[in-house]
Amino acid sequence: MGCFHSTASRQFPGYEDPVFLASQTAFSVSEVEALFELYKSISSSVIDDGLISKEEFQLALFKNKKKENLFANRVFDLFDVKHKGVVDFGDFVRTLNFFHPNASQEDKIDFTFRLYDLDGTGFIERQEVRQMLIAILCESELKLADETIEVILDKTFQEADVNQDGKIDRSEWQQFVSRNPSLLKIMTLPYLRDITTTFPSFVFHSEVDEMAT
Amino acid sequence: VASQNPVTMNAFELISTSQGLNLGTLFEK
Repeated sequence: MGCFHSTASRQFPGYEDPVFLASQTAFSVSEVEALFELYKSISSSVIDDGLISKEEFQLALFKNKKKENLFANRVFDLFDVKHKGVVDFGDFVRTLNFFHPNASQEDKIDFTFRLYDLDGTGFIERQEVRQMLIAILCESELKLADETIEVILDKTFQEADVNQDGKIDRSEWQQFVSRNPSLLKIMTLPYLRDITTTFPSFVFHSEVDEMAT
Repeated sequence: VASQNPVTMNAFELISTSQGLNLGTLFEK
Protein backbone atom coordinates (compact mmCIF):
# COMPACT_ATOMS: atom_id res chain seq x y z
CA MET A 1 0.00 0.00 0.00
CA GLY A 2 2.91 2.31 -0.55
CA CYS A 3 1.50 3.85 -3.75
CA PHE A 4 -0.06 6.91 -2.18
CA HIS A 5 2.60 8.49 -0.05
CA SER A 6 1.38 11.50 1.84
CA THR A 7 2.58 13.32 4.91
CA ALA A 8 -0.77 15.02 5.55
CA SER A 9 -1.66 12.71 8.42
CA ARG A 10 1.60 13.50 10.20
CA GLN A 11 0.47 17.08 10.57
CA PHE A 12 -2.37 16.05 12.83
CA PRO A 13 -1.63 16.91 16.46
CA GLY A 14 -1.17 13.70 18.40
CA TYR A 15 -0.79 11.65 15.25
CA GLU A 16 1.15 8.48 15.92
CA ASP A 17 2.70 5.98 13.60
CA PRO A 18 0.09 3.29 12.73
CA VAL A 19 2.76 0.59 12.97
CA PHE A 20 3.55 1.68 16.53
CA LEU A 21 -0.14 1.90 17.52
CA ALA A 22 -0.81 -1.51 15.99
CA SER A 23 2.05 -2.96 18.03
CA GLN A 24 0.40 -1.71 21.25
CA THR A 25 -3.18 -2.73 20.46
CA ALA A 26 -5.31 -5.51 19.00
CA PHE A 27 -5.61 -3.54 15.72
CA SER A 28 -3.67 -4.30 12.57
CA VAL A 29 -1.85 -1.47 10.80
CA SER A 30 -4.61 -1.30 8.17
CA GLU A 31 -7.23 -1.11 10.90
CA VAL A 32 -5.39 1.75 12.60
CA GLU A 33 -5.29 3.56 9.26
CA ALA A 34 -9.01 2.93 8.76
CA LEU A 35 -9.63 4.31 12.26
CA PHE A 36 -7.73 7.41 11.19
CA GLU A 37 -10.35 7.97 8.46
CA LEU A 38 -13.07 7.88 11.13
CA TYR A 39 -10.96 10.07 13.42
CA LYS A 40 -10.46 12.69 10.69
CA SER A 41 -14.17 12.90 10.06
CA ILE A 42 -15.07 13.28 13.76
CA SER A 43 -12.25 15.73 14.53
CA SER A 44 -13.22 18.06 11.70
CA SER A 45 -16.96 18.07 12.31
CA VAL A 46 -17.05 21.34 14.29
CA ILE A 47 -13.51 22.77 14.23
CA ASP A 48 -11.03 21.28 11.79
CA ASP A 49 -8.09 21.24 14.20
CA GLY A 50 -7.20 17.55 14.11
CA LEU A 51 -8.42 16.98 17.68
CA ILE A 52 -11.74 15.69 18.97
CA SER A 53 -13.51 18.06 21.35
CA LYS A 54 -16.30 16.96 23.68
CA GLU A 55 -18.77 18.69 21.38
CA GLU A 56 -17.50 16.75 18.36
CA PHE A 57 -17.57 13.50 20.31
CA GLN A 58 -21.20 14.07 21.32
CA LEU A 59 -22.10 15.06 17.78
CA ALA A 60 -20.66 11.78 16.49
CA LEU A 61 -22.41 9.81 19.22
CA PHE A 62 -25.84 11.41 19.08
CA LYS A 63 -25.72 13.18 15.71
CA ASN A 64 -26.76 16.20 17.78
CA LYS A 65 -24.17 18.41 19.45
CA LYS A 66 -26.64 19.96 21.89
CA LYS A 67 -27.31 16.73 23.73
CA GLU A 68 -25.73 16.67 27.22
CA ASN A 69 -25.30 13.20 28.60
CA LEU A 70 -23.53 12.14 31.79
CA PHE A 71 -22.35 8.86 30.30
CA ALA A 72 -21.08 10.37 27.06
CA ASN A 73 -19.16 12.89 29.19
CA ARG A 74 -17.64 10.06 31.24
CA VAL A 75 -16.68 8.10 28.13
CA PHE A 76 -15.11 11.24 26.64
CA ASP A 77 -13.12 11.80 29.85
CA LEU A 78 -11.75 8.26 29.58
CA PHE A 79 -10.82 8.82 25.93
CA ASP A 80 -9.06 12.03 27.00
CA VAL A 81 -6.15 10.02 28.39
CA LYS A 82 -3.85 13.03 28.84
CA HIS A 83 -6.58 15.18 30.45
CA LYS A 84 -6.18 17.96 27.89
CA GLY A 85 -9.90 18.46 27.28
CA VAL A 86 -9.49 16.98 23.78
CA VAL A 87 -8.83 13.54 22.33
CA ASP A 88 -5.91 13.03 19.98
CA PHE A 89 -5.45 10.15 17.57
CA GLY A 90 -3.31 8.05 19.92
CA ASP A 91 -5.91 8.43 22.71
CA PHE A 92 -8.65 7.49 20.26
CA VAL A 93 -7.01 4.26 19.10
CA ARG A 94 -5.78 3.17 22.54
CA THR A 95 -9.19 3.73 24.13
CA LEU A 96 -11.12 2.04 21.33
CA ASN A 97 -8.81 -0.90 21.90
CA PHE A 98 -10.70 -1.62 25.15
CA PHE A 99 -13.80 -2.14 22.97
CA HIS A 100 -12.09 -4.53 20.58
CA PRO A 101 -13.63 -8.02 20.51
CA ASN A 102 -10.15 -9.40 21.23
CA ALA A 103 -9.40 -7.12 24.20
CA SER A 104 -9.10 -8.97 27.49
CA GLN A 105 -12.06 -9.28 29.81
CA GLU A 106 -9.88 -7.91 32.60
CA ASP A 107 -9.24 -4.69 30.67
CA LYS A 108 -12.93 -4.34 29.87
CA ILE A 109 -13.86 -4.80 33.52
CA ASP A 110 -11.25 -2.24 34.56
CA PHE A 111 -12.59 0.26 32.00
CA THR A 112 -16.17 -0.09 33.26
CA PHE A 113 -14.97 0.36 36.84
CA ARG A 114 -13.28 3.64 35.92
CA LEU A 115 -16.35 4.65 33.93
CA TYR A 116 -18.72 4.23 36.87
CA ASP A 117 -16.31 5.57 39.50
CA LEU A 118 -17.47 9.09 38.62
CA ASP A 119 -15.28 10.98 41.05
CA GLY A 120 -12.24 8.73 40.66
CA THR A 121 -11.93 7.75 44.34
CA GLY A 122 -11.23 4.09 43.54
CA PHE A 123 -14.71 3.04 44.65
CA ILE A 124 -18.14 3.04 43.04
CA GLU A 125 -20.21 4.69 45.72
CA ARG A 126 -23.93 4.47 46.28
CA GLN A 127 -24.47 8.16 45.61
CA GLU A 128 -22.64 7.81 42.27
CA VAL A 129 -24.87 4.92 41.26
CA ARG A 130 -27.91 6.92 42.33
CA GLN A 131 -26.71 9.84 40.21
CA MET A 132 -26.27 7.53 37.20
CA LEU A 133 -29.70 5.97 37.74
CA ILE A 134 -31.33 9.40 37.81
CA ALA A 135 -29.44 10.30 34.62
CA ILE A 136 -30.63 7.18 32.82
CA LEU A 137 -34.20 7.84 33.91
CA CYS A 138 -34.03 11.39 32.55
CA GLU A 139 -32.55 10.10 29.32
CA SER A 140 -35.24 7.47 28.83
CA GLU A 141 -38.16 9.49 30.21
CA LEU A 142 -38.98 6.50 32.38
CA LYS A 143 -40.52 7.50 35.69
CA LEU A 144 -39.57 5.66 38.85
CA ALA A 145 -40.44 6.77 42.37
CA ASP A 146 -37.55 7.66 44.68
CA GLU A 147 -38.40 4.63 46.83
CA THR A 148 -38.14 2.39 43.78
CA ILE A 149 -34.72 3.82 43.00
CA GLU A 150 -33.66 3.04 46.57
CA VAL A 151 -34.99 -0.52 46.21
CA ILE A 152 -32.90 -0.99 43.04
CA LEU A 153 -29.86 0.47 44.83
CA ASP A 154 -30.41 -1.77 47.89
CA LYS A 155 -30.66 -4.85 45.71
CA THR A 156 -27.60 -3.92 43.66
CA PHE A 157 -25.44 -3.15 46.69
CA GLN A 158 -26.57 -6.28 48.51
CA GLU A 159 -25.24 -8.25 45.58
CA ALA A 160 -22.19 -6.22 44.61
CA ASP A 161 -20.92 -4.77 47.88
CA VAL A 162 -19.73 -8.01 49.44
CA ASN A 163 -18.18 -6.44 52.56
CA GLN A 164 -21.22 -4.14 52.94
CA ASP A 165 -19.21 -0.96 53.47
CA GLY A 166 -21.51 1.03 51.20
CA LYS A 167 -19.16 1.17 48.23
CA ILE A 168 -17.93 -1.21 45.54
CA ASP A 169 -14.19 -1.73 45.25
CA ARG A 170 -12.34 -3.13 42.22
CA SER A 171 -12.32 -6.69 43.47
CA GLU A 172 -16.04 -6.61 44.32
CA TRP A 173 -16.72 -5.13 40.88
CA GLN A 174 -14.73 -7.89 39.23
CA GLN A 175 -16.76 -10.56 41.05
CA PHE A 176 -20.05 -8.77 40.37
CA VAL A 177 -19.35 -8.51 36.64
CA SER A 178 -18.30 -12.17 36.51
CA ARG A 179 -21.73 -13.03 37.91
CA ASN A 180 -23.43 -10.55 35.54
CA PRO A 181 -21.47 -10.81 32.27
CA SER A 182 -24.14 -8.89 30.34
CA LEU A 183 -22.73 -5.75 31.99
CA LEU A 184 -19.74 -6.03 29.65
CA LYS A 185 -21.87 -6.01 26.51
CA ILE A 186 -21.29 -2.27 26.03
CA MET A 187 -17.54 -2.96 26.05
CA THR A 188 -17.41 -4.89 22.77
CA LEU A 189 -17.95 -3.18 19.43
CA PRO A 190 -18.27 -5.74 16.63
CA TYR A 191 -17.81 -2.77 14.21
CA LEU A 192 -14.13 -2.83 15.09
CA ARG A 193 -13.73 -6.12 13.25
CA ASP A 194 -14.98 -4.56 10.00
CA ILE A 195 -13.34 -1.19 10.27
CA THR A 196 -11.33 -1.56 7.06
CA THR A 197 -14.44 -2.35 5.02
CA THR A 198 -16.41 0.46 6.69
CA PHE A 199 -13.66 2.98 5.87
CA PRO A 200 -12.00 1.56 2.74
CA SER A 201 -10.63 4.97 1.71
CA PHE A 202 -7.71 4.41 4.11
CA VAL A 203 -5.91 2.60 1.28
CA PHE A 204 -5.55 5.89 -0.62
CA HIS A 205 -3.82 7.54 2.34
CA SER A 206 -1.75 4.64 3.58
CA GLU A 207 1.81 5.53 4.47
CA VAL A 208 3.07 2.06 5.21
CA ASP A 209 4.24 -0.74 3.01
CA GLU A 210 1.93 -3.65 2.47
CA MET A 211 4.45 -5.87 4.22
CA ALA A 212 3.82 -4.02 7.48
CA THR A 213 0.04 -4.57 7.46
CA VAL B 1 -35.00 1.86 29.04
CA ALA B 2 -35.39 -1.83 28.48
CA SER B 3 -38.01 -4.37 27.62
CA GLN B 4 -37.52 -5.95 31.05
CA ASN B 5 -39.25 -4.53 34.13
CA PRO B 6 -36.67 -2.00 35.45
CA VAL B 7 -37.38 -2.96 39.06
CA THR B 8 -36.15 -6.49 38.43
CA MET B 9 -32.86 -5.22 36.95
CA ASN B 10 -29.77 -4.27 38.90
CA ALA B 11 -28.71 -0.63 38.71
CA PHE B 12 -25.85 -1.29 36.29
CA GLU B 13 -28.05 -3.22 33.87
CA LEU B 14 -30.25 -0.13 33.72
CA ILE B 15 -27.30 2.25 33.39
CA SER B 16 -25.73 0.23 30.59
CA THR B 17 -28.78 0.91 28.40
CA SER B 18 -27.70 4.56 28.07
CA GLN B 19 -27.29 5.88 24.54
CA GLY B 20 -24.16 7.61 25.79
CA LEU B 21 -22.56 4.22 26.35
CA ASN B 22 -23.44 2.90 22.92
CA LEU B 23 -20.28 3.74 21.00
CA GLY B 24 -21.52 1.80 17.99
CA THR B 25 -23.11 5.01 16.73
CA LEU B 26 -19.62 6.46 16.18
CA PHE B 27 -19.26 4.04 13.28
CA GLU B 28 -22.56 4.85 11.62
CA LYS B 29 -22.08 7.12 8.66
